[in-house]
Amino acid sequence: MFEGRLLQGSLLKKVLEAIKDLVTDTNFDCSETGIALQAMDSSHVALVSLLLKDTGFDHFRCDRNLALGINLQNMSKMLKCAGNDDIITLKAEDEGDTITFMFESPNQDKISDFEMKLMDIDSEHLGIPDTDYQAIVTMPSAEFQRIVRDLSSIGDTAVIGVTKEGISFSTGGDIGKANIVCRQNTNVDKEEDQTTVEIHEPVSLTFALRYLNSFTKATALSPQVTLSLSKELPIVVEYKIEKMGFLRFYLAPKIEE
Amino acid sequence: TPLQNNLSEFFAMI
Repeated sequence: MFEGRLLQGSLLKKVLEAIKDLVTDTNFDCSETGIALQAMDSSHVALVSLLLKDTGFDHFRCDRNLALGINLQNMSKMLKCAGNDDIITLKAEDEGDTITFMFESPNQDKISDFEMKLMDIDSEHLGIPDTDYQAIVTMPSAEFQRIVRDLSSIGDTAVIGVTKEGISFSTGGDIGKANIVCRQNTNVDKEEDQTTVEIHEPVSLTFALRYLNSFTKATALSPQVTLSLSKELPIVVEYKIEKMGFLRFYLAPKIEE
Repeated sequence: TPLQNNLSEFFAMI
């Protein structure tokens, strides 16, 4: 059987909110090392990769590897019934066709069980090679969210460029153009407000803002976001999940005709 | 308008 007890249940609620509009159905792959998920959006342009390590759970048991096929909209409906401070436990039998979500209120005076039907999903796993990215930028996640939202009101695509000075986001549309530069900034009081640039080579790539906007639904998971870019490769937008792992989004670049 | 690449052009299906 599989059982995972998560003291900070709100993390799971936030993960679902971040991915449920991008991916419809996906397998949650449970093993003794944790829960992993990999899924593409329906147009095969973006990919979600989630890792929740067993060590981040208060209690974790997985007797044999299980692929739990889940409709994310339905799981989101169930998790919305959990309080933000609730402890969430996931349970599934080896041969079962359901998953149980148990919600415990912080002072243990309310215990709720929700059972959800599982589905059979043919997963399409992609092999993502280890890559030394040409540029890696870490910046405040709220700042990235704001930039992507602001640019979305002006254009459909953004050119993301990284030089040793910083990262730039540019767009253009019927009403005009916009260009935002965030400079490397490590002289701030709080580490989470820093913008850092690691660069081997300047890089500039074009991406659909609609997808970048969707990724920023994960902002609540982490105060910082890491953008990894290489010429002619998908961008990686990574939100680290404290003590547990990460939520990563990959987005294929656009190419000039 | 630039063309949208597909992820399968970068990553192998496994």
